[in-house]
Amino acid sequence: SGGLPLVATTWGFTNATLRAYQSLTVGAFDPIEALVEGCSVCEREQCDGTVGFGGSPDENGETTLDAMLMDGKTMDIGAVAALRDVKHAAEVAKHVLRNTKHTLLVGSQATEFAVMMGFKKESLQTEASKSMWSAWQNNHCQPNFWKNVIPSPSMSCGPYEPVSANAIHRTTPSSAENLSDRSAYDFGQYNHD
Amino acid sequence: TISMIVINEDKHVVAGTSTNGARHKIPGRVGDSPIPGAGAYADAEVGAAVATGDGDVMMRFLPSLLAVEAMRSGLSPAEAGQQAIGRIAKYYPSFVGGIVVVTKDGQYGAACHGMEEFPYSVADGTVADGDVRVLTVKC
Repeated sequence: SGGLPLVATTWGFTNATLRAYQSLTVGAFDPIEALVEGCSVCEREQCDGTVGFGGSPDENGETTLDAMLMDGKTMDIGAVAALRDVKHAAEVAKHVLRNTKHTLLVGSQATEFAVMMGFKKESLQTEASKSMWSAWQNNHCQPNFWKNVIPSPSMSCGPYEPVSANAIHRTTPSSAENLSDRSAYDFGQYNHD
Repeated sequence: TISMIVINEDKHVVAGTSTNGARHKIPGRVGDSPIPGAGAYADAEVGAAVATGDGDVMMRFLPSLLAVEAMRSGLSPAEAGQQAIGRIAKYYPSFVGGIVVVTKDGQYGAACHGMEEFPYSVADGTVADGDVRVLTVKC
């Protein structure tokens, strides 16, 4: 294996990989531009429902986006996390890289930064993500990521409140072992980070 | 999640990610993708690594940084990836995740856990016209 130039990508996202490679060999030759173009293909195509708008709704049915660009020559980084209402997360990350001396901007304030950089604010929810969210709600909000709260998160939706500290201490070792068990979340090709 | 490594002919190494994260997360939750050393890490003196999977767990171990540092101390890309993934599996045997690791010269490998196999895509100078190949590694 081996031979430069090279693009390597997780999963079978061949369109994105090809676009980045073409950008590298025919287009701007700038590896950061190639990276952004490649990731942007998947943001547009909503690759496996795990990239871009309209996928992986949170408990409110909202889709939020995370993206990062790292330059291995300068060790400069631009990233956004929990970006709300802006579709082009990799492009916004590029503005963090190019237009700030920060590394990571998050949440609604990252959205305000994106709008300042000229990005459009628009809902990231689609019919598909809305129906995924409804199905989850209709299934007593299972699975979820809560623990040590009442009502019991294994049986019902929130809102929740924390159980008392001594109630937590009564956790038996076997349940503590269960805490490292993440199989309930069905992570895999169509659900992951 | 798309996590990508790009290296041009001048051996300028970059890495990046873009994702909408895990389903049904608590609002405000962020995965490993935008965390340096977790979702991706690049060092032009060594190479780069990118990861994907259960971000709550993976970010606790900074697998991309671990893999790049393992290559810095001489491991192959596949061995480096396996070492990083193995670290996570030791504490979280049921976690799901994959990592793609590449040296600055374009040697690549991958490792994974919790899936039958993990597919990754490569386009490089060894194949005419940079055709994209989808390779798989057994977990």
